[in-house]
Amino acid sequence: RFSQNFREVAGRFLVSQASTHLLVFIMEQRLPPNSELVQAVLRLFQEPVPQAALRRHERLSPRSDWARVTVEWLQVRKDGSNRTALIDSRLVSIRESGWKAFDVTEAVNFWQQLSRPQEPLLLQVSVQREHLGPLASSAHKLVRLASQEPLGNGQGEPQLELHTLNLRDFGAQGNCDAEAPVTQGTRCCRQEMYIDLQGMKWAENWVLEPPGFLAYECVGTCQQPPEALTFKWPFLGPRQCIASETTSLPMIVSIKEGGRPRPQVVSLPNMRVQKCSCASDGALVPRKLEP
Amino acid sequence: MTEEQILGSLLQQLHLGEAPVLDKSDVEELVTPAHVRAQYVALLKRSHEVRSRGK
Repeated sequence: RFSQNFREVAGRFLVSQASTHLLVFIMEQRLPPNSELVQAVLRLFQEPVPQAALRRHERLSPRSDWARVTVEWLQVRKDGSNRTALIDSRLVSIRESGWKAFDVTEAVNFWQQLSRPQEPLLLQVSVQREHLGPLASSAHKLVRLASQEPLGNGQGEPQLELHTLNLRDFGAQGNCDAEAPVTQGTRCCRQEMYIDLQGMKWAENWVLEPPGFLAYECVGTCQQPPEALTFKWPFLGPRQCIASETTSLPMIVSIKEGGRPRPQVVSLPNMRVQKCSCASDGALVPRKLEP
Repeated sequence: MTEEQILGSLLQQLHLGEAPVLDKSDVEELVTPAHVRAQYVALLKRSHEVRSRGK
């Protein structure tokens, strides 16, 4: 509602054990092509605990009113094996009820990396004790997440909010136009920049290769998201034109060993820009999904 | 990218405190061995294939 492209996906409880729930979200065509996921929020409705149950809990286990709700991304591999990745975890009080929000951006990032849009997003939600040990509270047994039994009107069903930005407007444009000069209004792009190592005094006589290299640089500006979005996530800085992919630069240098110069190879990381993007400082850097 | 950044990265990789000073006479007769050149070319090829994700 507050994002330019707002999608809301209703989920279903597929399996519910005593403390673990498996949520299934059909994601096909939910994320527009050429868009960037800013944040994905999972909303779960915590049902109020009946007063009688609360009084019984106070009598039997007065130490803590808290339980831990953990969200994991679940992948079912082709060979049938499962793997999970911890996405978000927070404490909830049994005295509160209502919508609880979890940041599941990383889970959607993982799902995107699978490149199998027809497969649903699977989220495993578990309710556990606040902590383990002999004095641990059993408050977690009182936490009920709607709607294990649908209320009929969809109220309380788990929801997945997807906040995206259209990269056609908010992204970078690839390589700069060599003919057009870069001005304040130039959209973020990658511009050629030659670094002449031979012309650098400090490199004289010991940097043997290369004589220079095409480093590229990111220039131009990025369109800023709507104010409503920056209000919602104040931790996100303005979108800036930055190098999002880089490569290393190998060199041959001559170092004196035992009084004699000896050529050797060294590789300098992140020396050449491969891709420029618009990105906000503070935004999540997606973890790479291991095969 | 500035000169200082390139020099800083190079010194860091080589674990050096400052840029070495070599005379022209030190490198005039210097020949890069074939295995060093082969290693350089292999890294050059690899750097075109492997990209690292920045911030």
